[in-house]
Amino acid sequence: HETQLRLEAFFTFN
Amino acid sequence: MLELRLVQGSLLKKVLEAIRELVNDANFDCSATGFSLQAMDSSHVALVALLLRSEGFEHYRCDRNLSMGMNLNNMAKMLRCAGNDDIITIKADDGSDTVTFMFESPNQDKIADFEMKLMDIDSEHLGIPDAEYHAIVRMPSAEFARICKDLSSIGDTVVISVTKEGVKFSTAGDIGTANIVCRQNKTVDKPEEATVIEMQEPVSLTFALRYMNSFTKATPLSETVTISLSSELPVVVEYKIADMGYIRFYLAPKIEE
Repeated sequence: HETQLRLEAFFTFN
Repeated sequence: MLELRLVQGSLLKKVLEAIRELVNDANFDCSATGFSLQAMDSSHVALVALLLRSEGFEHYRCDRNLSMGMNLNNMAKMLRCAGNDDIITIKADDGSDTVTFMFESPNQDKIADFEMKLMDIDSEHLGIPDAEYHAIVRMPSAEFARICKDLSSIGDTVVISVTKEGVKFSTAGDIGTANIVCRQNKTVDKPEEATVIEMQEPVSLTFALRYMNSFTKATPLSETVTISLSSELPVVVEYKIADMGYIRFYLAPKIEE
């Protein structure tokens, strides 16, 4: 089964 | 005081059509650099970054940095009232809760003002570091749109794999599977018809086709699209906006549990 990653896993909030 | 005059008004119409499916509300930021936007979709899976550089406008006045919250569907409704050849001017006064779009026909015989209410939007800006990508594919944007559309009739996800043989787009669904391989092809009549693959190392990533199809709404903005892939990063799908800037879509991958 595939899990959708979110952008927060890669980028940080300013 | 803000006043931005864009002779090629159709560019702004196309930009709105490209992003309004992905994002409902967004802050447009205006600074000396240009007119820009960064917004995520509601599930924080995809992000759009737009830049229209100030030099691309015939007239660009932005006295101080300004952030204007807009509902993109409402903005698109207003911009659809501009003719494709119209000059579009965006105007706002400091502290105002409205923005005005002025449309001028090319021979100046029709001038229209549309005033739209602004909204307060709490948006979170993501810091996107400059990155080295394992593979960068440049191909005709219409070809990429066709591939995404075709594969989405078979499956929900696309595996994009880059090897020295080319770039492969694969999907699987209940009715079967599909693989489309595009080889590097620089021997074409026009540079915009070329498929160019720069690969540092092979990479293979899985993405939701629903988002990829949404990104291809930007196809009318550019003859070519650039897809940048790295195994540790979201994919970047970039459409250059002639002489003015770009629209970049970032999409987080899916991983096998």
